[in-house]
Amino acid sequence: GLEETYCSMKIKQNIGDPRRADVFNPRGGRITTLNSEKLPILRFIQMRAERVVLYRNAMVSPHWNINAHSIMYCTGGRGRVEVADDKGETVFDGELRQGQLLIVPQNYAVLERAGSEGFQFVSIKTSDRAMVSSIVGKTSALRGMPEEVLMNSYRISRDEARRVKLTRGDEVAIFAPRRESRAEA
Amino acid sequence: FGSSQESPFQSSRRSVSTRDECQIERLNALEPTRTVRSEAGITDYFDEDNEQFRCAGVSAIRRVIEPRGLLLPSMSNAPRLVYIVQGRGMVGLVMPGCPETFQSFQRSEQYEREEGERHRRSKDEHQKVYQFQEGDVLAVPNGFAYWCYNDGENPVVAITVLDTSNDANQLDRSHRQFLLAGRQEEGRQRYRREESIKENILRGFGTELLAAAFGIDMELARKLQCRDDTRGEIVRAENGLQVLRPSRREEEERKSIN
Repeated sequence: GLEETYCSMKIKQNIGDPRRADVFNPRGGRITTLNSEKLPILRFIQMRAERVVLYRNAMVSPHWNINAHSIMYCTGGRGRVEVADDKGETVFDGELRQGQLLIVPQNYAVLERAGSEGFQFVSIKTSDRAMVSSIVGKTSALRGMPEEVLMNSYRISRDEARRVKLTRGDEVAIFAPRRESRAEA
Repeated sequence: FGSSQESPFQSSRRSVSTRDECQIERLNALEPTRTVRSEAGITDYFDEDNEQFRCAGVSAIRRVIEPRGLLLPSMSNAPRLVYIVQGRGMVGLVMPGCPETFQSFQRSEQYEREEGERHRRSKDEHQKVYQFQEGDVLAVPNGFAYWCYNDGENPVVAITVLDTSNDANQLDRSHRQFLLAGRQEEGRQRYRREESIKENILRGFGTELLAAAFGIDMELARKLQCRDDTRGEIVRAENGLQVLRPSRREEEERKSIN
């Protein structure tokens, strides 16, 4: 039985090819994920990988990793990265350059913005079914809450709550820069 | 999120051996050791450093939410079960990636013709809101944003047990609450005198970058960071909380429509 299952198991999958992208924004960039649905052996090692290519000044939606740590390794360009812990304190605020690695613990909030030359990184996650919760944008945490919850939580008006929910309302995972032209990938 | 499945290569990433932590000679009935007062309620924390909690790999919290009290949105590193000891209210659980299925559009369009601008303004859409009452158990996965509101006339009393040794938690075995709004004093422990402030996670980002990410102005971004908010994690919704939720009357009305 082992020969039929593990021995012949597929062990590699390319995530650099742009045609394999799972999320694509022509003004923002792309994200290609590799999880245990695509590569079943990941179920056994309980890890997954993600390739992120951000164009100039684009951002990844602020988010946290629900059930995994994330190890970011910059493969090209440079980006500004900010990470906040459970006390709301900034535990990292700096630039990640090619060859540098950053560990983002589970549930810590993270925000990434590409510099003028773009930002490419690989993110290895410590669960084969790692999930992300975006804070803002389509299907995000704040978008999923009633306006009145936001109004009372942040002491803001209905109009402001609506702007918080909807300004990035049609964008998912990757945010294109505002009033910026697209840079080369 | 069970990551164990039937993996032959199961990771030993999380060492949850409790052998050393369960050398307990005597069990004691426990009471909260730390109380934090908010604008519209109280949060009682049990001492998670107690050997009995460490042995079980859990943490516990008791909350009292006054009428019109809103427990601000937050998430934590461990899954939890909440038992409603008393009271009734509503709870919102934001599941990442899921659509906003509670929508006021249809209803608004129906009423707009009759009542004009007033209903047009009330358009909103959000994820499902659940109503709870005394005796209910609420299950909240780790990492899911969660808020709670007391729409009854009596305080809501809820006991929460968090399974910090659950496989879904890859941090250490301390309970960590990540506020999405507001800020909170951590309170005074019986044996520790220090007090500290817990800020919401948006405070950890630079205001300029936050404004760019949300696509909003700096002033509104500052408001989201709640820098001068002293209300704590349970705030009072002065005008109540009007959120979308189906009523029995609406169900009956809908039956008569072809």
